[in-house]
Amino acid sequence: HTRVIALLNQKGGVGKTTSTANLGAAFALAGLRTLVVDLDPQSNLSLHFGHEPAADQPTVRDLFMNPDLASSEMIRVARENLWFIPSDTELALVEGELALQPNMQHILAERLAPVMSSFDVVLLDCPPSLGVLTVNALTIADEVIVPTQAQYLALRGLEKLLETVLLVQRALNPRLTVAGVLLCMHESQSSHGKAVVEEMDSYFAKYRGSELPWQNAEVLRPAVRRNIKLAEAPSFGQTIFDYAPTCAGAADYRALAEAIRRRWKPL
Amino acid sequence: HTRVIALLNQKGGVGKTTSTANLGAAFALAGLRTLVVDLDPQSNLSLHFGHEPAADQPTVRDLFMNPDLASSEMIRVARENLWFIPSDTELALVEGELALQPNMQHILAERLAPVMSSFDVVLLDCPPSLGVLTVNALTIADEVIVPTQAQYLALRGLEKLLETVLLVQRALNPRLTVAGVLLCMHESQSSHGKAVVEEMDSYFAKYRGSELPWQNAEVLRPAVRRNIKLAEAPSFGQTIFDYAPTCAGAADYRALAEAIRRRWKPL
Ligand SMILES: Nc1ncnc2c1ncn2[C@@H]1O[C@H](COP(=O)(O)OP(=O)(O)OP(=O)(O)O)[C@@H](O)[C@H]1O
Ligand SMILES: Nc1ncnc2c1ncn2[C@@H]1O[C@H](COP(=O)(O)OP(=O)(O)OP(=O)(O)O)[C@@H](O)[C@H]1O
Ligand SMILES: [Mg+2]
Ligand SMILES: [Mg+2]
Repeated sequence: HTRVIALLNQKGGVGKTTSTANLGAAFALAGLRTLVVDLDPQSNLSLHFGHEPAADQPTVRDLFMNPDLASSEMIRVARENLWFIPSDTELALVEGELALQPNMQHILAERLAPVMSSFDVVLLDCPPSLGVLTVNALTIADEVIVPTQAQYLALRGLEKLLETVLLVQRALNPRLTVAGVLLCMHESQSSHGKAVVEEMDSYFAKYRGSELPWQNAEVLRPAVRRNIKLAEAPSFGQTIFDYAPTCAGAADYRALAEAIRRRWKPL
Repeated sequence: HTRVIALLNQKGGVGKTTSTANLGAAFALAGLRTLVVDLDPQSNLSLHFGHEPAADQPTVRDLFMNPDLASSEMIRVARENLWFIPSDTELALVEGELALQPNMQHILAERLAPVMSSFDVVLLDCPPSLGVLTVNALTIADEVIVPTQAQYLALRGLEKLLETVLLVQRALNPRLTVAGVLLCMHESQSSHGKAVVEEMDSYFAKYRGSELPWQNAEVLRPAVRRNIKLAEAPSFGQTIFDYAPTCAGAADYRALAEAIRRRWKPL
């Protein structure tokens, strides 16, 4: 059974792409057949795999706009056990074009359906918005992970995000759940950060046993600590496991991948 | 002569709002009559001044959509020498509504015109996009400052931003210039960061004496170093000069405000 994870946050620069690339690489290193899909017109995800966009190669845009091209044509190899579908800047046009079509929230689900059985886990890197591309991700996802910072302003965006999740779960994807927040660029010494994490913990605790998609959501542990190597790795076209496999950033993403997997099979 | 500065970057979470609030506070402390305008529906700017949005009070949305209300009605006092116009989430609707009107890039300029002479400097906090609200800011601005990080990915967004500046300068606002980039959350020890700064310096050096709006642009100094107090201050409704006036973050923004002022009157 393929697990589909959407990494979502309408706020920019919070660690969605860094987390998608490095969790994907961690799952692959653990032996899972992993597909990573870049749904962001900014197209940063492929940089972590050393891929520069080539004008003639199919991308996520073809997935949405070119039904005659088989979905498997868009999948490239990144590493052992790790495949990806790159984005390109033209994907920005898709949001406008799709808005006019009926059933447009289901296109990603339909296009990925034929390839799902080739993978154990699919990760979807979302753009910083709650628009058509993100809704497509939510329509196919089993679980949502919200990369964020343990900072005051981050809490303010969370309710709007959960509102969107609820709408999609009720209207389009009953299987949708929220796994929780992934703390990125975390400053573990900061007392302000600790206070924000406590507030997030108690926020989610309130919803246990409710009928809401985040009833089992939590602050995922460990947090991913701020680590300059995580920012440097894509400039060399590498995941953290290529660039600095013994650094704290690699340890954090490896441990987080295991924590996420443990949630899939409660014993 | 009132200087209007637009703080712009289509990327999210790069330090636009933190910089607008704290540069505004720094100018006010230096004795300049300062107006700060929040053009972002996320409405984070007022948090730095301890202001929570009140349902009945006019905001930037009224500036755009309610011509019968005088612009001065929307201006509130933040501190001595410091005034602001808050935003609200409804401003998100403005982007859609305005797109249908002729002359819609000039609305902010027309609405601020009656109050300009009351201020020495006006700072415009832009949303993370190059849409209608940002174009309105560019149409009235004298100079653009680009908050960004000294990181590989940040360079990739800069060209698109400058393209938009050029379009506005040629078609709508001949006075528009780019002052340069403001390095936020800067890690001064990082060799990767140093390499990115060097690349930015030489990028701008290429355009000296060109006819382009960024011909005098530079990497502004000092950089604003990463400092957790800058993230904590808004959670207490304070600028950095209230919250921690002797910390590195306050020193950096104070020095940066002076560097920006020095550019206005070359001797
Ligand atoms: N743990 C970390 N430590 C240090 N830097 C980090 C860390 N995680 C991410 N970064 C850096 O922070 C910046 C933003 O991260 P990233 O691009 O992953 O965010 P994003 O949410 O995908 O942004 P966008 O909304 O623009 O897609 C990048 O320059 C990245 O290299
Ligand atoms: N120098 C700094 N040191 C530490 N944290 C900082 C610094 N500058 C900004 N931050 C924090 O980084 C986050 C993003 O900053 P900010 O909100 O100013 O960015 P922005 O560009 O306005 O974001 P948006 O695009 O969402 O409007 C905030 O939580 C802020 O408190
Ligand atoms: Mg991203
Ligand atoms: Mg902002």
